[in-house]
Amino acid sequence: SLPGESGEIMEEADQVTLYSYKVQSTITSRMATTMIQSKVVNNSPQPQNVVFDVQIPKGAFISNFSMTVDGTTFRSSIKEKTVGRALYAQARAKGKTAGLVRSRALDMENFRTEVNVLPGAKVQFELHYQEVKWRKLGSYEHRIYLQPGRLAKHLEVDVWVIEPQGIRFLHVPDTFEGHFDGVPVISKGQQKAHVSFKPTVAQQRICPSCRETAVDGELVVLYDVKREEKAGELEVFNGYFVHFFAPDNLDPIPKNILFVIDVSGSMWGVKMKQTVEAMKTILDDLREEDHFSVIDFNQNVRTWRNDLISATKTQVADAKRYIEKIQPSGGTNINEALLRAIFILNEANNLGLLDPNSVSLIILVSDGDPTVGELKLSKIQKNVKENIQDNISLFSLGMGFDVDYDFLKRLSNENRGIAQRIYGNQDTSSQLKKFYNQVSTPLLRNVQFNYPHTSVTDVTQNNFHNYFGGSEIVVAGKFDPAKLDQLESIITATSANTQLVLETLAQMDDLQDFLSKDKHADPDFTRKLWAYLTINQLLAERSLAPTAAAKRRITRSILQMSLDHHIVTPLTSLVIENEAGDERMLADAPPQDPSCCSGALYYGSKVAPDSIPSWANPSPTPVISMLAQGAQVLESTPPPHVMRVEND
Amino acid sequence: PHFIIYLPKSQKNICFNIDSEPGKILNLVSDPESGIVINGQLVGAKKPNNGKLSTYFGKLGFYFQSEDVKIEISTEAITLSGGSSTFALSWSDTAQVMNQRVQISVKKAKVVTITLDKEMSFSVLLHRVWKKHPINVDFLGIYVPPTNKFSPNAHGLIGQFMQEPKIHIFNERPGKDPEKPEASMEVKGQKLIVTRGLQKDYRTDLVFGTDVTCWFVHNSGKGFIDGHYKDYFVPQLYSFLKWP
Repeated sequence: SLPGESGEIMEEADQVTLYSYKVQSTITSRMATTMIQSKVVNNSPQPQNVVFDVQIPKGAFISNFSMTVDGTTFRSSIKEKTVGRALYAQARAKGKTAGLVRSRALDMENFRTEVNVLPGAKVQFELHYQEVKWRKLGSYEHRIYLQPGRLAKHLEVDVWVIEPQGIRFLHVPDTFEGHFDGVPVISKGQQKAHVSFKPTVAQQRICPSCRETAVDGELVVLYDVKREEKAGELEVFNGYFVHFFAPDNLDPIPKNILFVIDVSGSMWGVKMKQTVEAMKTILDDLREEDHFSVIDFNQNVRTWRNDLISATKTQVADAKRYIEKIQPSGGTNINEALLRAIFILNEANNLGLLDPNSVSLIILVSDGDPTVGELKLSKIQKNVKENIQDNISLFSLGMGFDVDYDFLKRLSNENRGIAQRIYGNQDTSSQLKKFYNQVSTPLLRNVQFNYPHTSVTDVTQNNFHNYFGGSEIVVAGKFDPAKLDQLESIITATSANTQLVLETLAQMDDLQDFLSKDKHADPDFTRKLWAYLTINQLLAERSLAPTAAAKRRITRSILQMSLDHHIVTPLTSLVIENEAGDERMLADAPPQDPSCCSGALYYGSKVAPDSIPSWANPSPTPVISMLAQGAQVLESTPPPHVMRVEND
Repeated sequence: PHFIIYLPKSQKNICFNIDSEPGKILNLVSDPESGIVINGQLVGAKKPNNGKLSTYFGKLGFYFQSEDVKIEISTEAITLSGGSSTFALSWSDTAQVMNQRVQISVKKAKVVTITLDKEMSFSVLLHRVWKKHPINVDFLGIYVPPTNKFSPNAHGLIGQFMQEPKIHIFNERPGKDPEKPEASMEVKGQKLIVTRGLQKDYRTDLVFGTDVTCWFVHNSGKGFIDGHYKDYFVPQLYSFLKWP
């Protein structure tokens, strides 16, 4: 056993002692960088296998890993996949492995390394990864998966949240069923907050006499920033800028929404039951000014109504009764179902039945690939693209792992929407409802971000079909600080019957002293966020590339950026080697579906950053007629510095 | 609030001021025929100064009935309500919002310009004071340029002067304060004593303002405005004035 600093004595029987498990996570303006470190000692007289198993959020990019075994340090470098493999083949590590594997959880990946160590050996693992926080349903959610695997003499988790815009609220929900009540300590200021989670060994125990740890789950930090002051926040630093846009004091825009639900035989049981349950709640949430219908399909396509119906209480009640009667059976004809939905919306649009200020959405829920009718996914994709009008956004929810998720993603991304994977189990209903709530409140349409100055380059997607309440649109780019002393942006958008032009000017040194004052603030956050956004959008664009040449070009730029920014992406690998270079491990990213910005609600498009819509004329010069000047001004007798205004 | 009324035909500035209770709403323009109303709600200083509590415009309301658009401008936010939608901006934005024929443009922490039909426009200036000042509070100024777009029946503390009254100023003489000459002014059948004074126009210089000399009418403009200033109290920010 090892005398601990805190004087607690570990049990004799421990073969491997977890001396320290430390997590440090800093969120600087939505950009989160996390470090997980663990130190273990092999107490047994025999060699032992020591495992470092960390779950990281799907879509996070690993930026660094190091391992020290008895003083021999293995460091990581990022290599192009084939290069990485070749290096690994040359000098495989003995008794050591490392790898990234897809976990069974929806939104996570596992980074796992295993090393066989001699008696008495000390091992330290350290992993760094970064991710962007997407605003959902009015807050940002930062999850840290804690899996020390055993009691840790020192267990320290620190989360710093640094938001120049100001923190509106910050909350750490109880995710350990009350076991650690009062242990997370929150200290919060205007723009910074710190969450500290440092349970003692006794507190870690599942029960007072137990040897297992209760620290096995996720620590969640929920927060939102202040946005009453300004509708948009433009942050510039180090030659990069990030632009956050999330106005929420607007009234919802009416929506025309079609629910296209897979009722094939594979949906039988809990999937259908949960889907029906979710749909009943969702229909109840529709607003009076919304229009909707329901299409259910297996090898045949049925509709509750063959056209859009106003979401009055009676109509909603009727639709709910219809849904309750659905019995899943038969095959899956996605092609026909989607074309029927598109036809209904197009028809209504052509007949002028849609409120010109409304938005049109299709939400497809499916748990499998087509088995009837058009089976070729690319053909289905083509059919949809050719028929759907550009005022319609298509969102796809892929249930479980039997559905070709990549297909759903392409299908949605190409038609102004996104796809999301959900589990087909007991909480399908809550996932469906949660997704619906993200798109239930359209507030703005045709949101476009413009940066007129010519020295602004490499802007990420800056044109978005919708903006939904509770979410946030993020745009980033580069600029030449030598040529600008302030960066101007012009956001144009339309809501109900209003057109908005929002100008923002950011001074170059706005953030300088703010970031310099806090040692935890990441001065590199703008570059990282830009790189993260750019790579993810390129990954999605790659899957939609129309030609092989275009695909190759995108692949090259993704690879170059991954190497430049030192991150593991589907095109790069983590090569971990000792100093001598005669032992290596290889960690490949799993064949991840190239989604854009997992968790992001938007897949926009790019327009030239200085193509401001013609109806918007920024920086108006107010027409002020100099009324009072008309009268001759007598020489003022009191000295000008006296501001004297007549009173009665 | 202080008023400067410019009379283009006689080329004169006539000024007066009104002090009333915080919370009261004064009607500035009321034109049922063109469906336009502008009201100002008073806000008081943090405490009396020399025993007297000054009041300012802390909130202004514009209502364009035919567009069904209401605009509330306070020292904190600018809110446009049109039909079923509301749109709020803050004085920290530089923005434009267009709702059919009504356009609002906000110049960050300076001025809001409301334009109706590209013809009629109003400017509202924000006066920010030192937050910890023991007495002063933020307040707003409104500027209504001359226009013939109002109907002849337009009224209100400002609206009534869209139809320029005839004035005759004569017998200018030294006043009680040697630096402030007095004169007699005939207007609307009344004969008033007016005093030469200084007011401020802040449109070109938001901090110091530009000196504007004018003939000051005492007693809250009595005799120069129709009736008594209390006749211009209205119950709501978007109420039309019920003129006796």
